[in-house]
Amino acid sequence: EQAVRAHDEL
Amino acid sequence: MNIFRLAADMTHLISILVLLLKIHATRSCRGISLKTQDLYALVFLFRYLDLFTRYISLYNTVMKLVFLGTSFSIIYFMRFHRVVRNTYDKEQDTFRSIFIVVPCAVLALLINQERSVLEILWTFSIYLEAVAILPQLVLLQRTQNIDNLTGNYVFLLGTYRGLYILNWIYRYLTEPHYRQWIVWLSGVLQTGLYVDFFYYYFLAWRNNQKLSLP
Repeated sequence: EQAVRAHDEL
Repeated sequence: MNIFRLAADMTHLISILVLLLKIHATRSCRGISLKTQDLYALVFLFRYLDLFTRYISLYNTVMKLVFLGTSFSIIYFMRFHRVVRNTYDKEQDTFRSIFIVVPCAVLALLINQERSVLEILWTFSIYLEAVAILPQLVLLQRTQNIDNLTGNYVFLLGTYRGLYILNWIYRYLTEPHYRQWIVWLSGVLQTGLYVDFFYYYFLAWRNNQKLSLP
C-alpha cells in the first residue's frame, strides 16, 4: 500500500 | 489531493508552458540546457510506466500524458526545429549527464522499497529528478544576460518542488502510514539545489536588474 501512496503523485 | 499538491502541479505545468512560450515566441532556446531536458524526459518516461499498469485518477493520467508530451516536444524543438536548433548553446552546455545518471541508477538498485523492475525504474526517476536541474544551473552560470522567460522557468521549477515539500508535510500530518523517505530526501535535496538560484533571482528582482549568476 505504501508504494501505491507514493505513486499517486506526479 | 490537497491545495499544496495542486499548486505544485500547476506551478510545474506553468514552468513547462513558460519554456514552450519562450521557444515559440522568441524562436530561440538560448540559455536552455538540452541535457536537463533530456534528463526530464527520461524521468517522466520511467516514472510514468505505470500509465499502463495502474489507474489512479483522470487528473493523474491526463497530467502524466501532458508532462510526457510537452517534454518530448521541447526536445524535438531543440534538436530538430530548423530555426530553434541553431540557437542552442551546445558549446556551453557541457555538463556530463553520465555522472549523474549512473550514480542514480546504482542508488535505485541499492535503495528502493520493492524489488520489481517498475519500482526500481520509478525510484531511479525520483533520484534522477532531484539532480536533473544541474546541467541547467551550470549553463545559466555561463550565460550572460539571462532572459526573463528562462529565469522564470527555472524559478517556477524550483517553486514546484518547494510546494511538494509542503504537500508532504500536510500528508504526513493528515494521512496515517504516509512514510515516503526516499521521495522526501530526494525532494529536499532537489529544492536545496535551487537555494543559490533563488537568492540571485530575488536580488535581481529587488534591485530591478537583469538576472545573472556569478
